[in-house]
Amino acid sequence: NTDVSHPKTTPSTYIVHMAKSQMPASFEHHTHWYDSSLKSVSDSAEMLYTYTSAIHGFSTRLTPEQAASLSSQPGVLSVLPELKYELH
Amino acid sequence: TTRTPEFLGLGQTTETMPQSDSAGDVIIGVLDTGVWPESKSFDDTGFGPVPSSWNGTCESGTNFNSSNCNRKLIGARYFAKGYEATLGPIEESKESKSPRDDDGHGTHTATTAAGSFVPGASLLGYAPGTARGMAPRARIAAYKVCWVGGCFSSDILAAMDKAIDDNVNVLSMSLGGGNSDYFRDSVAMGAFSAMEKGILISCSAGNAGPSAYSLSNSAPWITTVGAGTLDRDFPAFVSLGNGKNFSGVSLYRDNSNSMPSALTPFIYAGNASNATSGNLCMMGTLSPQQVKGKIVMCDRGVNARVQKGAVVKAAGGLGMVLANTAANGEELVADAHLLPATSVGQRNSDVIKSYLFSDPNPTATILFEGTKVGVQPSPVVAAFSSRGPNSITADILKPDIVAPGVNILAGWSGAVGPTGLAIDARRVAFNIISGTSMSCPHVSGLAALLKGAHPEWSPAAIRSALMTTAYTAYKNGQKLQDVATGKPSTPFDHGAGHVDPISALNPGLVYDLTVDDYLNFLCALNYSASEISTLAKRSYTCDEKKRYSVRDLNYPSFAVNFEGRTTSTNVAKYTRTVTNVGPAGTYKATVTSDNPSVKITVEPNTLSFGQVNEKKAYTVTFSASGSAPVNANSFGRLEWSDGKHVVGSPIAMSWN
Repeated sequence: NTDVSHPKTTPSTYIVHMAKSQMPASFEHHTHWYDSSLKSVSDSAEMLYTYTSAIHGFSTRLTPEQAASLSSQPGVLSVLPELKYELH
Repeated sequence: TTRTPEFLGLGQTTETMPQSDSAGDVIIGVLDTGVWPESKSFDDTGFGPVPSSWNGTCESGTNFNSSNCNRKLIGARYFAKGYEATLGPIEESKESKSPRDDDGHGTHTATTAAGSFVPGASLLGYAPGTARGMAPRARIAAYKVCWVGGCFSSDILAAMDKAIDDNVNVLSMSLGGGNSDYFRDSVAMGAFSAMEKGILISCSAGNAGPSAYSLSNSAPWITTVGAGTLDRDFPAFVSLGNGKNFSGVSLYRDNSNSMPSALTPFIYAGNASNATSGNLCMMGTLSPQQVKGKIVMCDRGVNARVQKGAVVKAAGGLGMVLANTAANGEELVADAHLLPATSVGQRNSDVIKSYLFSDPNPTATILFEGTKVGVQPSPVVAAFSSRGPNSITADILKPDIVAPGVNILAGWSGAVGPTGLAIDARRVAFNIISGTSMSCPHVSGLAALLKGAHPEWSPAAIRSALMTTAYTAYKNGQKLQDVATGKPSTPFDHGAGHVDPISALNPGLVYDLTVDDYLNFLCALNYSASEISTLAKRSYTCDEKKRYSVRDLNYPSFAVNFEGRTTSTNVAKYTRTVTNVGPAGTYKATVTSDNPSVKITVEPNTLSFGQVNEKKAYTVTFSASGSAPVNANSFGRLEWSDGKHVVGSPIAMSWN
């Protein structure tokens, strides 16, 4: 299927929650660990934001397949799709 | 805002409020559409240096640079990476890629919370007075997270992340996104971390009322704010050719005398269109031949109210009568229409329609009466204000409180007219709009006032003070009304009641909460270790031997859920701990309930306090005998009083 809009191949934004306490000692900084986790499922994906105070984790663009794969990585607590909020 | 300070007992000036030096050290972070820094509401005259605790900055971007901040507007940031990743690059010719507010909403909420005094404020002459925020000495930091295409959770989280690091004291968030478990809701997750840092988070309850279960932002570490009316109105009457007059509201300013004083041909939009939904006055649906030179009656719904007026105007209409339908009932929301127009309630609109359909040559005119204050009863709960029960955690009563949210005047963006329509070339310094977006920053500002007066109080203590001193009856003793029903409102509509800031400054007792209390609450919800870790950013192990209960969360209200289909006695026990924040005294408990079949006992029913910060626990037992219809609700109230302070808690009882 070459349809580029096929949902399985279309990237969307996810918020990845990480268990910072589970960071392997081999990483000096949590952002390196986040990046390594991300690169394990996608060579090209980049972090939009890294979060340190509101949550532990980052946001990035992934395909649903990549998101599912990332959610099974060690230290990954959840991979949640971006939601749109509205003004009240 | 004009009027709301007086309506809330704050008076025209700060002299009526204690203004400690720390009042100027309180920082309110507003997550919204950005800020219009040239608004006079951000005048920093008389402000001291920026608080030393402040870590934030004033970011540059389109039409915005660091010099736009001052000692009042101390920070401004924008977050668009998530938005751009989904919708593509921001079109900088259409919206500023910077903290600048091209929409108006963010300037309105920020100035409502903490705007400086601006004499001579009005919208086109309506709602005149001195405008000010609820905490005029507090500082403001704007975090732009909402853009033309919406507000994305990745950007909202990034803004909350920065606001926490920047050291804001209050976070005001007039936005929401449906209803999901707390560990899936970005606002709830970010708010948990903010709460841990001592930041009070005030969020709008939503505008999905009057339907039940329509709340958003219902996490117990968030202060959830519903909306009520003021004692102010903007009457604009419809006068029909048959001599009858009908009341409505409008913010239209007739500078060009375009509204003929004589009776004008009048037509129902549904009869001036070939479209199936012609009655709604959607774009391109009205027939100019049938509309030209006439006043048109349009039904409310689907498209924006002000856009209906623009559609009528574009088709050659001279005026518009906007008719509420069953969805809105008698709630009237005033708008600064582009043509002479007024909004009427459902009952009036039904009578007007019967005239339109029966008279062969119907005529009408609209008479604008300006601003009227002293309207009673007020406040009434707005029909649009989202309602409980809480669909995520039924045992936590939400909303927490209501505050002014209907026809609120506050600062506005210079980039857009008062209707927000692209064709509206008018520019105003202040605008009048409605929503729980408007009530939320009222509470944010009042929370900042309390923080300034009591810097040592936790976010839970501040919320408790606001809730337990809120009122649920008018001065004549009648209960607060719900405009959606015309009947007394319930705790599912108004929470603890309408905010009363002067009483909140001196609440007597508070229901305090710590981070551990909230973690135990998550255990009571049977959250998994992973879910707790996602939400609370830590490994927290619930004790398998401990019996956790949501009922034990030290919340200043009670949501009691009974099993409906049972003949045995339902018993629900709640433990609470109150902390004395006033003088020594003895408090006695009084319980009122509208359901005599539920026995409510408080043990002990007397609490004596000898010193400040002394804590005392009590238990409330609710015993419901026999069965009750499923989905039945009853309501009550628990009050502790030492004769000077009244510490009230709403009670909502449901049979499920």
